[in-house]
Amino acid sequence: CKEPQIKDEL
Amino acid sequence: MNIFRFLGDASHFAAIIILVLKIWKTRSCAGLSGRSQIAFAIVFTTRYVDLLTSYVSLYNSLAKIIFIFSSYATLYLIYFRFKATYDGNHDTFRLEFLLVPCALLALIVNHRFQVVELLWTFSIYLESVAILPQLFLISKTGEAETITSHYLFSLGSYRGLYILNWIYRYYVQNYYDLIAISAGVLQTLLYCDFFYLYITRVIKGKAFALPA
Repeated sequence: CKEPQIKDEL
Repeated sequence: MNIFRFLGDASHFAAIIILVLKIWKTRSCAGLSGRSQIAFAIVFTTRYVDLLTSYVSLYNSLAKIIFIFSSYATLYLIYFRFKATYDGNHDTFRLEFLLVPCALLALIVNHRFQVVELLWTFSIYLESVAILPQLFLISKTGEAETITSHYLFSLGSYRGLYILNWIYRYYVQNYYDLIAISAGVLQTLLYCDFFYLYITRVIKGKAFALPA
């Protein structure tokens, strides 16, 4: 899996 | 923040307000699944532990706090304040049938094997199916109060609007998250049957009832 991005969603 | 996400969040807030209003105005939580609400409380609690670790914006933090607080307030209303009106006999969907598979899937399919990330992944999977006890309850009673159907419509629309937001972000920002997208699509699909009945009945002023 790809690197997690910053979670800016709810 | 694009228009689709804004509308999605607005729809989510509206759903929560409608839910609390329904319970407060009718002094009753009849027709509501406490088990779905337990699932939502678990969803918000596990997803928003990042409140402590990462800051995105004031809007983001406030929304998270409101979602967590309102989910526990709803549980209080159902299981304590208006417990006498709770339809426990019909609310029989086994939550462990959702919790266990979602936990296992989160352990297998995730972006990174790390506590906060695993909790986030679990919450995304659980949210996609958290409405099932509520839909199961309606299928058992065969009907829903109009205000409950408004609640479900708002709640279902929210993830559908997020899908538009993800399509937009894919093209404009080259941002995408396959876990969120696939769970969001499943979540929205689960509402399709309900959407159909809502549009063909409730919008035309009829009561929400399942076809005989």
